Amino acid sequence: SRPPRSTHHEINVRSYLETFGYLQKGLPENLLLEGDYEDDFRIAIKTLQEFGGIPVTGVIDEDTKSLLKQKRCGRPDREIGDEENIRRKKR
Amino acid sequence: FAVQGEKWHHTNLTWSLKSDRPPSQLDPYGTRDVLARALDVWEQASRLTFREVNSDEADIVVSFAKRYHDDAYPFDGRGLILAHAFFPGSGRGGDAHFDDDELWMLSSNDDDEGTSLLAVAAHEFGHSLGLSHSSVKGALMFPWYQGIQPNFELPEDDRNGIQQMYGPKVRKPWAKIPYYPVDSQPPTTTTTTTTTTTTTTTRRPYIHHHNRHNRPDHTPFAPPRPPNKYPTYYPRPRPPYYTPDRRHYNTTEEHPRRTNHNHYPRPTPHETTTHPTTYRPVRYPTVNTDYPSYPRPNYPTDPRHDYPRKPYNHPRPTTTTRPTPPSDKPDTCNTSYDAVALIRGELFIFKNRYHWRIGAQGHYPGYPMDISRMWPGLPRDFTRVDAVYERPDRKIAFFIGKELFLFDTQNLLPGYPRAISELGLPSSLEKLDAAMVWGHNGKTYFYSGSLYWKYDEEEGHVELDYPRDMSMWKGVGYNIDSVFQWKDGKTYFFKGRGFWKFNDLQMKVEHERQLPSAPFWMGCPTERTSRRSPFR
Repeated sequence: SRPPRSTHHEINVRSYLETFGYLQKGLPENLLLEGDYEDDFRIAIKTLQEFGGIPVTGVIDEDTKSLLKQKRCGRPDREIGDEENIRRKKR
Repeated sequence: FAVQGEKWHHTNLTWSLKSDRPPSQLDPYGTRDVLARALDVWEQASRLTFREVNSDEADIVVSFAKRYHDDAYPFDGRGLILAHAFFPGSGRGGDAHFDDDELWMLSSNDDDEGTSLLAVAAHEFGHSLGLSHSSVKGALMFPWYQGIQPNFELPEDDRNGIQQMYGPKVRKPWAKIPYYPVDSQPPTTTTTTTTTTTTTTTRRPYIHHHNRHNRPDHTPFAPPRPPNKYPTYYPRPRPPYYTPDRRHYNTTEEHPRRTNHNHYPRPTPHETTTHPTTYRPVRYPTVNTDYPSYPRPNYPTDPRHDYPRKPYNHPRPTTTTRPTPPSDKPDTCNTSYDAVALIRGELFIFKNRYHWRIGAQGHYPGYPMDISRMWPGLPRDFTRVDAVYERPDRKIAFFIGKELFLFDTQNLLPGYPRAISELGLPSSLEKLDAAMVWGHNGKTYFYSGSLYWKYDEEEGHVELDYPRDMSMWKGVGYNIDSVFQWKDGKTYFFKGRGFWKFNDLQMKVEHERQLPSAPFWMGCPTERTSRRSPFR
């Protein structure tokens, strides 16, 4: 079953998470069929919060929104070698 | 800190500001000075040295660009993404790209409104040297911009990172540096009356010059030069030389003027009288008339001989050759494919100006046939198509260079060709490699070089998160020739004379080794393909 269509805001955050290595790029094309989007997204938010040194809540709070707006380097925070860590283990 | 894994195998690195992509809003001299200072932050903490060169072949090439700039990390205008750099390696490795849309500041204390180039450059050069992002707040390699303080020093986290990779800076003790000529105080030694000896060395303060990058040795003081054994009034001995006939080794005389050996020696009476030592008899080589002679450059020749001789012309049988027109008609069993597409349930394979058609009954006879006979709306002078696919609305799209030709069956639609940049593809893109509707999700994908795009057919525009790197399609590599979805629902990628079957769920090829295309798609005998073209 397809997950509910993401809001515009979520799409932007997802794009951010993908761009900087917290969500694996290209997975959405598969996840649309698998429906595992929610878990990955929440884990990615937590990882971002931990890396950015803000409270780890797993939701997009004010601190997270502020972090997302900050100027930054364009390189991903997690590189290709970390891909296996990003990918969620099969339940 | 985090070390990415790649590092430079030499420590004397070169850098350059790319001449055709300087900052549009900044003074290039000031920019170069700031870049040198940013590199100096790393130089002071490690064994690395940096030298500015004026070449795009430098290890670290710095450029300023806007939006899409031929890599997988397009800039986003002012704000958010400031710059990026590549890890050490050949080609693009080590290069640093800065977003030219940013408001860059050369001075570090007026960064309230703009962005300090020094802070960002120092961070990016950390990537150029092999460091990844650090999660330590305050570290230079922290990914979010933090500005820069006056008298900035490399934080401990980054210092540990760079020294783990390249080692700490080795500073030689002052007293051990030979200094010539002596214009400083030598070490003074004071011996006390006790058994303890105290050495007080008057050290010269270490003065760092930011603009010393054009010096080849990078040592703070130049090493001593050897004394000149040959003052200008005393002629230096000349190196020995061979006489032009290569038989004598002259060690004693001055070298003659060797302007043209073919004329040497032919001294004029004037020269003979003024420089008698330059005249020596030379034995001319004997000309062997049994063989045709060929000119030998730089070999003394005697003008009295007919030398070099004209080559002997053997009588040749007169034959009449009929000029054959150059044909780009491909060999069905030994060729790569420009494009492959499933159109109306039939397989069309394109190569040069020709195409094959494979229907339910197999190969159509008379093919390969000129593509223009099926689609006469294509330009007359085209030599090949780059990509072809059938859109969900059953229209047929041909990509040739920077243009899209859209056909309704065999008729070119009005308004076409259109530029592919109108689809949201970068205007710098010269051509597509392939296009397909992916059966896995029904979406359209474009491929070119190392990148791919997802295309929204309803919006008529590529989606915003793209381009992405082709590594997502594991196993097919870059610069593919074509891709399409066959009737079995599987995706097939083509490159060279082979193809891969792709597993859409696992997002990787089903077999790492390519299979030869000709036996599978063209029904050619396997032996012929394997014998004529050893397959990789």
